[in-house]
Amino acid sequence: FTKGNPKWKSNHLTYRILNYTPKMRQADTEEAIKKALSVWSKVTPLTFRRVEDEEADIVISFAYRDHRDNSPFDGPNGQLAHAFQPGEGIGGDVHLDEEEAWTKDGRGYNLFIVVAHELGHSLGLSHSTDPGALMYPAYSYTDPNEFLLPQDDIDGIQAIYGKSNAAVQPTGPVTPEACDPNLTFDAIATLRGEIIFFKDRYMLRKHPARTVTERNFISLFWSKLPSGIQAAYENIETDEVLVFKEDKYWVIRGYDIAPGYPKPIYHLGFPKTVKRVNAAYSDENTGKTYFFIADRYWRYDENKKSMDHGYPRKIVSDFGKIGRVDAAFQKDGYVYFFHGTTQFQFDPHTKRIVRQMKSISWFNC
Amino acid sequence: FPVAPEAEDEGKTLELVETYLQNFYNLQRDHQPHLRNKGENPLAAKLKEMQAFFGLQVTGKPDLRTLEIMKKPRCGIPDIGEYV
Repeated sequence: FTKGNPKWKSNHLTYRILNYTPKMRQADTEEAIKKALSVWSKVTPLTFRRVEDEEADIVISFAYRDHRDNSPFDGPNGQLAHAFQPGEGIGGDVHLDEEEAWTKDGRGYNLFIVVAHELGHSLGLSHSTDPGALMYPAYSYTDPNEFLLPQDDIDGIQAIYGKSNAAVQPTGPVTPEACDPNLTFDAIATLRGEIIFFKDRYMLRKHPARTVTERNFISLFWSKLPSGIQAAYENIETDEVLVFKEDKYWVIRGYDIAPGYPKPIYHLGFPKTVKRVNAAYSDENTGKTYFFIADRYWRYDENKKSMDHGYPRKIVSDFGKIGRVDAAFQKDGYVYFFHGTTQFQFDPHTKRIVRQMKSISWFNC
Repeated sequence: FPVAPEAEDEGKTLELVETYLQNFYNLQRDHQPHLRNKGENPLAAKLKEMQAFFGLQVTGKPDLRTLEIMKKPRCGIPDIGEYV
């Protein structure tokens, strides 16, 4: 919260777009600002009405270096924008650094994301220490089409203006904590000796020689990848990681997504009845990759580049009572299956489960 | 592991740290680090505040991870104190 808890007296606010950046089409700028306002109106009783050529509560403008508000901009990068807390005059106004590369996608700085953050200040919020929050001070890109206001920001703004009038109260994503005993994973893959745990729009990254687990946005490394990855595996032979979501898959090579992806999973030989993949791991010794879907699994031959015959088979008949598989990976000859907060260590040679652990056992909690 | 910054960058590093803490953590611009003052160096104190805010290891020293965060593009509003 901002010191003194400033807030607007009325829930019905006006906004005005004072000028535009030449780097974006006007319509795209207006769309980005409108979407940014809706981020806050969806979770509170607040409404925003656009006005022209008259006084407005929130005036949004692009400014250059010293623009006479005692807070000069610093050129490209660095400080991207700032905004003023609720109040008369300059109160509530949003200033965007004209020298930034404003865009409506993942290149440069996404105008929607930055305006949505600054509007948080215009409404009375200050910065959040939650790295996943919209009100976290450092810029990070999220695909606007996938954007969901995080719970931390919802809690903050509703503490000032109250809940939304919607029958069903909106909720938002929570930032995963490595040592949260209730943490479950969307997908897991090894990557050049590290283990990457995918969760919502985050990846938890564990290097065997470091005790600390690093948490990043998936978009930090691969901005074209969606959040909510459902399966992933590393093909060590080709130094590639394949990631799956719904009926599509991408091939990652280092920091790049291989051209021509995503591709339909049916190119791998799945029947059209399969709509998504739950988990996958690849056995570098045999060149076989195992895909887990509901209570069955398929086996793919990486050398022949085709599915083996005789599949799908029942998971329980070959892997024992591990239930549905959320995520899987192979390391040092063992396969680790994750189901909710439980993890099974499986020995593919004896075909036995040799140990059962908590899902977060890799994080030195 | 990432390579530590070269010694000759230290001047630049100090400038980056000072500007960042002045902009976002209310470090007074006229502070003079005194080699022998009893209290903690104000810059180190503010650096600790910034490290605590970002969930970094609170060392009071501009380590690599801290510098990495300071170089990230960000909002011009301070993280603490008033912005009027």
